[in-house]
Amino acid sequence: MFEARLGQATILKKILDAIKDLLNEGTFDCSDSGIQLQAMDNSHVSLVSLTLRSDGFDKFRCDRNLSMGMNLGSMAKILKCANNEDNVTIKAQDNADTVTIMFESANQEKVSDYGMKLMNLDQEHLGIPETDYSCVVRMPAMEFARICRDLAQFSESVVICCTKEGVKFSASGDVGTANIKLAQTGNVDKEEEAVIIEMQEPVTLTFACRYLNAFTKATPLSTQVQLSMCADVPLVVEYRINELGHIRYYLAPKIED
Amino acid sequence: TPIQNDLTEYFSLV
Repeated sequence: MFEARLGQATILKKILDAIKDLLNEGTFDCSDSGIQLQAMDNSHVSLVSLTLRSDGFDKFRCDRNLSMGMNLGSMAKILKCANNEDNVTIKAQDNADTVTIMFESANQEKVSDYGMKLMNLDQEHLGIPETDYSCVVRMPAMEFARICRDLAQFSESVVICCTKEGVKFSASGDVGTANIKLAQTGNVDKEEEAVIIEMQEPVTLTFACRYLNAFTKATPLSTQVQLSMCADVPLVVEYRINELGHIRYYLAPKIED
Repeated sequence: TPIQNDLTEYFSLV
């Protein structure tokens, strides 16, 4: 028996919004410790890794490890039927071929349940090695989303250059060139507005705007985003989900032909 | 123009 309950459906809606542009389907691996999903997009350029800890749920029960392959478009349709403030419960029997998603209004006067067929997905799990990143940047998630959106107008690629002074995002194309520099915040009054850089070595890497923009669909989940970079390894873009877990996106850099 | 690399160039399938 698997049962996981969250106080507000809005969190689950935001999580789904953050992954459904990159993935058509995904396998939710459920265990004692929580729910994990790891999946590459169809082109094998980026990877989504979602972790939801069991202690972040209002109720969590997982008697046996369970892998639930879900069509994320179908799940999005079901979640549209929930009000943001509804409680949401995800339930499945062991070895079941369906999952039940139940919504309850705060006053318990409206209860709805939706059944969805599970899928058997070929899982391509990637082993992600521990990496000492040369630069780790923490910055407001809204600012990162704004920069990615703005620079996508100029080029398909954005160059991220990080030094200890700051981080620079650049793009150039037919329209012209664009450079956006963010300095490290001097005095951190409000942590959620800070730009913080931990640098071992400066790094310059090129990434596809299209994917960065897809990652920023997670912006409603977190006030800050963390970018971890190292020469010749994929970028990690991490959004923490308050008291529940995190979503990490990995993106292979573009390399000179 | 730079070309897009594949993630599996960096991370191995397990």
